[in-house]
Amino acid sequence: SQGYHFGLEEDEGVSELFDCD
Amino acid sequence: PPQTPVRAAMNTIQQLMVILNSANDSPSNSLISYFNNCTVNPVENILQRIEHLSYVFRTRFAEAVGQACVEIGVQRYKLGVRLYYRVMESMLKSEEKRLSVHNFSKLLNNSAFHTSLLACAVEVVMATYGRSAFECGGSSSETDLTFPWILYVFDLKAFDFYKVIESFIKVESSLSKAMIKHLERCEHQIMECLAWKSDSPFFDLLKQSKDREGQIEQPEPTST
Repeated sequence: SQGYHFGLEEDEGVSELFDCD
Repeated sequence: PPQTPVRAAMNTIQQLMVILNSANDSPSNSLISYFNNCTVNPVENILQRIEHLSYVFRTRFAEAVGQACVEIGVQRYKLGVRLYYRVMESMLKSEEKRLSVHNFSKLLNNSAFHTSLLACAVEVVMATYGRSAFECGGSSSETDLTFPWILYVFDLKAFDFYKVIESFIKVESSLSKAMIKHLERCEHQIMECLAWKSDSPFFDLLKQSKDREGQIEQPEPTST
């Protein structure tokens, strides 16, 4: 949104980033 | 009326107030339900962390701007906590939909996740008020309380803070364009500088990745 470049894929979120998937 | 820097700042603050005036100082029923669904209920640790960081934040804020302004710091932190709960709830709803799971025990018991999320929420509040907090503090060059100050206050690794930024922007639809730009600048600062400090957990991840590569037969050497 608002020109921000989203880098996460559809199958990625905070759960994966904090190794909690 | 013509837009001026002061008017723009006032509008941004007002926008934040509208959102947070109706928000809770404590976890909503929906959040409590997520906590209860966990294998280990994280609520006590969450409340203790908020209490502890409240003291730390208040102390560091007073050190930076003077004891006379300590109440401003208390109010900023309080707004940050409201935003933290609000964004956490949105994040969990988004993750529930994406992963089709109801038990977020690992995530909700992860201290780095909570500290990063709270730091991001407080950063949004601090950046919204910008330099207005320094008016009673004297020298402005010594009292820049915007990012990365919050990392020092919360003793937080920049690499962990980085992990929440994108999801924060994604689920908090009310963030102004200027605030999204600010968070994007935080991201760039982490990528270009802060994540490369010698104590960054980023290097542990690189090592783990390299070790995994070593376990798998690599027919070709890794390029530079």
